[in-house]
Amino acid sequence: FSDPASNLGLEDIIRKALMGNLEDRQE
Amino acid sequence: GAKVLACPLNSCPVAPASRSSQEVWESFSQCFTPAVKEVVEFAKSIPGFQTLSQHDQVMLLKSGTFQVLMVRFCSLFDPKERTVTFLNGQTYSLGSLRALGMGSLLDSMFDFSEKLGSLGLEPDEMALFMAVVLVSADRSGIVEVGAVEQLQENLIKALRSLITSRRPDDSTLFPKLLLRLPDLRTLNNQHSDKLLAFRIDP
Repeated sequence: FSDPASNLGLEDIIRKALMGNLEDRQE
Repeated sequence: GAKVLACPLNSCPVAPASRSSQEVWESFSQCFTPAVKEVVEFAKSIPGFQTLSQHDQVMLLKSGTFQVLMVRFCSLFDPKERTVTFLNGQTYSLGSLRALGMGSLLDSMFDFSEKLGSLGLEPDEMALFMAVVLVSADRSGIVEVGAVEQLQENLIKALRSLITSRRPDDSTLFPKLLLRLPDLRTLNNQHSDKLLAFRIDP
């Protein structure tokens, strides 16, 4: 539990939002 | 037995005891996810942010998202009336929020909102300040520290330039604004403790 952001699912949301951007740019 | 997650982003801050902690958390997650996505979109609009490595972008967002949201939603806190308006439209008094378990974190949030609000920033100044907040986040886990420092320096210069050009007679505003950064770090730590307490001891 030393990394709240990871445990709260925040990191997943951030990664997906950033990756969505990469996909948009590729299109 | 009711489960409480008294965050202004939570549309259902008090859940019935019959709901499991997992259900309460998933419902809350649906409330904060759009706000987090907006912070990511905001970060992407910061000139230079997308030139950082993706790893460092994630690290800054992980440690800075709450702080950006705190600045963005400052206006939900009314220090005069001592109330907080949640995103569900409901306004809660300080007393009722204390009863829901928001103690020192709430006091710190009111204090911060009052100090930031008193500076009377314009929307573009506030946006630039949020950019500075994001790149000033905790550096743990950052690989290309130099690139982040350079971006931070550029953003701070831009913020200083904007503020001093608009208010040439007020030399105190910019330093006052920078003093809010450590306040946000402290708030971030208090907030993390609160969330962890819910996750560990729901």
